[in-house]
Amino acid sequence: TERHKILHRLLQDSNDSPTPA
Amino acid sequence: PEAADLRALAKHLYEAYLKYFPLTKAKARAILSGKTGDNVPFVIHDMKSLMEGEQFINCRQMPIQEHQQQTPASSATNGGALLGSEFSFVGMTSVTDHGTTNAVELRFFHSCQSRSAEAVREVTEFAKSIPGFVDLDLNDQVTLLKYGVIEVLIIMMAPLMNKDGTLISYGQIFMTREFLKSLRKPFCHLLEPKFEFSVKFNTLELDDSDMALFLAVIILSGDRPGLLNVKPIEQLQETVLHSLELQLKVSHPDSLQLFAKLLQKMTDLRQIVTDHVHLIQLLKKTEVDMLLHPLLQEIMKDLY
Repeated sequence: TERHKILHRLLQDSNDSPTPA
Repeated sequence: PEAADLRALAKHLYEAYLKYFPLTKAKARAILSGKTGDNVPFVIHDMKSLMEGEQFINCRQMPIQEHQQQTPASSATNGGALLGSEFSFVGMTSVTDHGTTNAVELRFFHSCQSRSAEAVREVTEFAKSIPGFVDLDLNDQVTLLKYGVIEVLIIMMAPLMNKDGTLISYGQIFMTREFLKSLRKPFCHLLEPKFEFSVKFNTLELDDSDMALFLAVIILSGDRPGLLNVKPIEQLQETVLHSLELQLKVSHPDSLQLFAKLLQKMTDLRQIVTDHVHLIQLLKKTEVDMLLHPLLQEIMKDLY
């Protein structure tokens, strides 16, 4: 789904540490 | 044991909610009720106060000293910082009529979009924290976000609103409902339906931990158009629904049928989102120099 480039990137962006368990 | 798991899920989602959303309902209601002595919001109620306050819109930190008229450092605020330079949105004005109300309205609308785009990013991070969400088919994750995010943003606006106006810019500015209604067509129609919804929604008196669960329920809607694999989504939602039901019994023991009333709100939401999207599409046609943020464009394209 190339139509949702930005959403795709936001979803795959793992710039974040995993949330506290 | 099952109840313990449901309580653990509620706690986990609440922690993610606090982590990703900058302004909680608790803080917003404190500001609105004037309980916080220090940060009294700057009030925008007419064009003059809008121009004065414009420099602060979307700023994370307002200068501490009194809001007396300073020379605005730059008309751009940090609102456009989302996604880097992808689309620096704020401060984009038609050069010719910088001072007229037309330009001010457009600049304000662009600031709203910039903040909305940033909020979409916050909702995405929250969605990724829902156990099982990131394991879903990536296309379905996109579909759930595409159809759920505006509903979530409208629910998250409710705590910032009362019958007289709404907080913006992280609670630093209070913009009056009358002023928003006084903007020229069709801008004047943008927020009014959200005010009507929010005033009713706020009577349910949810707290932030209830909100965290409710947002997850909205995101995990198995009936979104175009979903490839509905089963796992419905299973995830069912678990969150059980957790929400238990949470409401625990934190609102004598609020009758709160769970049922809350779920009914989801049908109102869909109509508000449909009308909102149609209004934005109208805006794009009538407002020649109006730009739509690419992320919001992506979400609203072929939505309803």
